[in-house]
Amino acid sequence: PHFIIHLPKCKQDICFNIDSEPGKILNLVSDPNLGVVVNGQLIGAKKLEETKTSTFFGTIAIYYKKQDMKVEISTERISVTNGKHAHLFTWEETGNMTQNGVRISIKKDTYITVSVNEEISFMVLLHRVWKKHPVNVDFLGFYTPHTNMFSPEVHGLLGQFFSEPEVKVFNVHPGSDPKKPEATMEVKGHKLAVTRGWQKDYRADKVYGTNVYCWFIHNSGKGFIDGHYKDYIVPHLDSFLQRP
Amino acid sequence: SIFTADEVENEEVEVETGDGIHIYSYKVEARITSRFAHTTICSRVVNTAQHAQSVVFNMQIPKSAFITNFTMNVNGITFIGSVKEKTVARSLYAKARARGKAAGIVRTNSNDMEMFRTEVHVPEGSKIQFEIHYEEMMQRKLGVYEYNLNLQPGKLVPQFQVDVYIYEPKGIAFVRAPNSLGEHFEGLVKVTTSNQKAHVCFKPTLHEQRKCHNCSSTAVDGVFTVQYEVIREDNGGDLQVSNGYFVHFFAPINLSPLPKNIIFVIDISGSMWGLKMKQTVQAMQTILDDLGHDDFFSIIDFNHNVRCWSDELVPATSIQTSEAKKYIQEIQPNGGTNINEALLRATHMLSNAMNYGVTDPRSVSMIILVSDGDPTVGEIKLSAIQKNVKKRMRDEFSLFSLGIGFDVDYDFLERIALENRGMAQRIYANQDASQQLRDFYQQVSSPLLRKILIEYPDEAVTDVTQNSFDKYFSGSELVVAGRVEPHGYSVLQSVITASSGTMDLSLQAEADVHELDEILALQRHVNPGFARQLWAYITVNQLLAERSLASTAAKKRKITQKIVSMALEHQFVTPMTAMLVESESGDERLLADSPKGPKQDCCAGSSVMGRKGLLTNGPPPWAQSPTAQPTALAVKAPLVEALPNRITLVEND
Repeated sequence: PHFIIHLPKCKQDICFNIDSEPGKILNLVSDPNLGVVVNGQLIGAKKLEETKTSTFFGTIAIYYKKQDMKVEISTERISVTNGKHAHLFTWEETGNMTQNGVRISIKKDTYITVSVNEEISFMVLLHRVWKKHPVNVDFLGFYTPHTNMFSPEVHGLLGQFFSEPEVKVFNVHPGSDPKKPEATMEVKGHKLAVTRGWQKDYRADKVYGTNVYCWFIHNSGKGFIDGHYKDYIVPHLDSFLQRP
Repeated sequence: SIFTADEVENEEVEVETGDGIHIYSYKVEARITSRFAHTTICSRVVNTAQHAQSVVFNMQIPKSAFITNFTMNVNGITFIGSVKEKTVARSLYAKARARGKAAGIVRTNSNDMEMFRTEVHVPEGSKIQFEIHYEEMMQRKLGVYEYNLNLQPGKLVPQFQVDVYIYEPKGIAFVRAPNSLGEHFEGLVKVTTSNQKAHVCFKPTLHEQRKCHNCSSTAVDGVFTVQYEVIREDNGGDLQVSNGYFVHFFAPINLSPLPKNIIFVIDISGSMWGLKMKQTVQAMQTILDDLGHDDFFSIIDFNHNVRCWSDELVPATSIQTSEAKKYIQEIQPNGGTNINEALLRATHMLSNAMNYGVTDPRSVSMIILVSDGDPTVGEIKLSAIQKNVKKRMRDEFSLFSLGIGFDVDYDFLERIALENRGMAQRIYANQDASQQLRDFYQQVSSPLLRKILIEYPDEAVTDVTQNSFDKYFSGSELVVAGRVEPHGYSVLQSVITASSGTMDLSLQAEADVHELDEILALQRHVNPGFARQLWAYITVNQLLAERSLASTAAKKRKITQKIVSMALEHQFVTPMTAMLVESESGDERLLADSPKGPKQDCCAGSSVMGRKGLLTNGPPPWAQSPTAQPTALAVKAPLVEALPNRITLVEND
């Protein structure tokens, strides 16, 4: 999956890919103080592409510990579990559910939003592909606004950027691809070679997406994210990130 | 000829039945389109005897069905049915009767079926064709729609065929045709299914119909059953628009049940002694075992006194339920019946539990009353009991009534249940009563949603049937129907709000206004007018329920007028209408009237014909006594000569 991090203070968008294996669960947001965790489980494409399996998010799980409430969204169905109560929905329906400050909205075949106490909200977007496509599979996109009011303890592949790092981009020069200039980025004490490119935001246009121009970090976000991407692999869909 | 060439050929088939009446063809076709079943039964008969005699057409029809048409053709004279307001039909019938040109169609009651029986006296060689149509909505119970057809041809039939065609636009999950007719017919029912369509066919040959190799009697005698379920992808339900009407089937699945607080109020008066009590105890053993860990319960048993197994609701732990089972087993029925006091005690117990916060605020509180008789002790005026209970029942409580046998005033039990957000069921006091009690309990044991409101844009629809419901139970279905404004939107939308175990839900459903009609137009064996008839069916049934709750005569009259008007427009034989069956010339008439409810009847669970007190006249006097007719007359005799001067008629109201 590709990640786009919007940094509002420096008005930059940074992007990176995480290449992992199907079945692995990546922690996206982990806020132990608020008791909110978001994890995504990877699925693979149907076939290898140039010796590599493309991976996507097949399941996104949002767990709100204080209410013991778990929202598990896959490309097939949506399950909402609260203690021993479980409700199942499909992408075929449109509806809202509210419970103790948690609001879940499903827009048929399009997206789901989950908001907690009107302070935090997430959106999961459904990408349906042609069922008989030889390679592609249905997958999910995950969006979270930078206005979310997480605690300072928030972490995760996305969560760590709610506290905006200082980013400096300099030494912009032409790259091997004339459309993609290269530069040096200074972030978190690292100097990284970055490439200008674009990634897609599918919220406004689900089919073609909207290009978001960003500085691309190579090697699975190495140097931009804290630690290694493997540090963000968690055992269960409701696991909080264990910080080293 | 009223017979097809095929059937004429079949006249060669010799089916010796002794009485000279040969049924050449018995065909049933049911078209179930989106839960609405239209059944046509057609029987073709010849009197091959050397004398005139009576020919009987007997059919058992589900009580929940409305007869919509009956036609008869005797030697080329066609009798056509038309639904009329009851007094009009009776008056026309009376005139014909006065001229000796009338015959009766009798309808009587059995457990779930009512008998439709007509009998004509015809000369030798006469060919008669009977055709009856009736319509009903398939009710989803415990996750299944069940279509039942009573097959009792009484004789071997060269052309015997049952076809059940099912069309469900959202797809069929499964179709089953359990062999309910006995081992004899094992493997003879053919089920063909595709995504949205199913065809169930039963076509036994003459040989297969025979009870034994050389027998001349038929083994076809019983209920032919087809069960099916539809595919449900959407918790918002299946909204369908056709022919200017909409139908919305709401049956969400995959929701956790709500916890329940349940008080069993059991009649232990003397009349319960014996089988009824034994069956109730048996049922309660299972019911108590089925209670969930989140449930609270208690038991109140009453005769002239009211006793509580526990004065307050207790959690349904294994210890408590086993204590309760022991208590029930030791009950010895005797004494009178004090329904009023028992129900008031139950409401008091529920109120206390709620006031003291014993129960979960989102739980469902229910009283299940099991009684077999009218009140005899304490308050015995039914209207006063109804009033007392209504006054004490909170909006959060529901009352479910189970009336065992026929000594009970079922109408009262139904009224009191409907008025208090519950429902009623008659339990037939036979060996099966325990199972009936358990089945009823199962239907209400898993409430999934509370306070369900199904809404549509005001400007898009009119004449919407009941759209707010107190509860939705797992395995059932809520159905709302209405008219769609002709110049409205191209897509009809609906918003459903409800409260589940832990959350408040708001779901949406939508349907294209034209799409289904285009699809139906391409289908065979469907009923394109299903939505209109389904809407009318639901409306009439709701009006009948409203009528029974009407507090004044004026209100009742107004509702009656509405029912009559709907029934005339949609040709339903209801308790307020009757079907007049007339010859083309209009000078000979038959009347199909609705039967009396089995009230205060003595013979619970007995066979239809064994029941007393239903027929005001005895069986038709000519039924068993063939009378010879001159041969010359018999061939081309007008029916008027053959019809009896005496009539039989079911009276009601």
